[in-house]
Amino acid sequence: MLELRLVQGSLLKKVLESIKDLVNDANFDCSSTGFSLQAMDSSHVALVSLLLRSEGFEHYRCDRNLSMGMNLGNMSKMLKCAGNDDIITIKADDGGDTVTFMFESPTQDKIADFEMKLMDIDSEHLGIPDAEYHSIVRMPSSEFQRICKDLSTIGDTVVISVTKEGVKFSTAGDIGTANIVLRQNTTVDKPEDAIVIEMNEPVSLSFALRYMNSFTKATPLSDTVTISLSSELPVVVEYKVAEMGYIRYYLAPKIEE
Amino acid sequence: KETQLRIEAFYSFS
Repeated sequence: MLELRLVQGSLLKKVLESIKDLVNDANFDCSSTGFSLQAMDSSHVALVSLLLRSEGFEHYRCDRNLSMGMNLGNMSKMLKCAGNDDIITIKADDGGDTVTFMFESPTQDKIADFEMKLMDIDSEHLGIPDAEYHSIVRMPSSEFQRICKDLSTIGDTVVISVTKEGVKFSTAGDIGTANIVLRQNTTVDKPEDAIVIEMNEPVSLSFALRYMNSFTKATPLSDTVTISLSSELPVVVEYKVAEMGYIRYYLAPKIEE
Repeated sequence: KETQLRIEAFYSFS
C-alpha cells in the first residue's frame, strides 16, 4: 500500500512539466527515502534524476518498495486536471496495475480521483557516484533559460567555459556567433539573483542546446539553477524542488573528433 | 567534426 499526500500539489504538476518532454515512459520508485525517478531520454544523451523526500509529504506511507511504470504524457494529462492550489494524493496497492491521483481543493468542496493504468518498463538504472566538479555556477534560473533560448536561435551547440573571468556561454551558426559572459555578482538585494562562480579548475565543454532548452522547463520550480562542470563528466543542471528534493539533469558533452 | 557522447560512456549500470 502506498499513499503520498502532497499539500503543495502544484510542485508535482511542475515536476511533470519538467520531465515529460525529455522522457516518455519511466518507473517512479517509492521507498522510505522518498518518491524518485531516474530515466534517460530515448537517445541516451541525457538523464534525469528526481527525488522528492518523504519528509516533504504531509503524509507518506510506503509499506514496501514499489516501482510504478508510468507514461509521463498520460500522467501529465491527469495532473493538469488538478488545480494549482489542490492537495494531491498518490495512491497505489502493492502489485496493482493502476495508480490513483486524488485532487482536493483547498476548501475541501471538490474532490476528484483519476485512476491511471501502470505499465511494465524495463528500466536501466545507472550508478552515479558523487563527484568533485571543476567548476560550479549558481545563477538565476530565468537568466539561464533566457541564455539557452537566445543562443539556440543562433546555433545548435553551446560551449560553456568557466575561467577566473567568469562563465561564458558561446555558440556559432550559419548567421554568425554569440558569446554571453556572466561575472560573479553577489552584491544583489535578493540572494536568488546572485551569480556565484566556484572555480577549482577552469573548464570548457560543448553541449547540445536542444537538451539544455528542455532542462529549462524546470525553471518554474526554482529561482536558481546550479550548473556543475568537469572536463571528464556530463554537466549536471540542478533545480531544487522547494525544500523537499531536486531535479538533476545530466547531459553528456560533445567532443571534437 | 563534433561527436555527441552518450550517458553510458560515463556511468555504469547498477
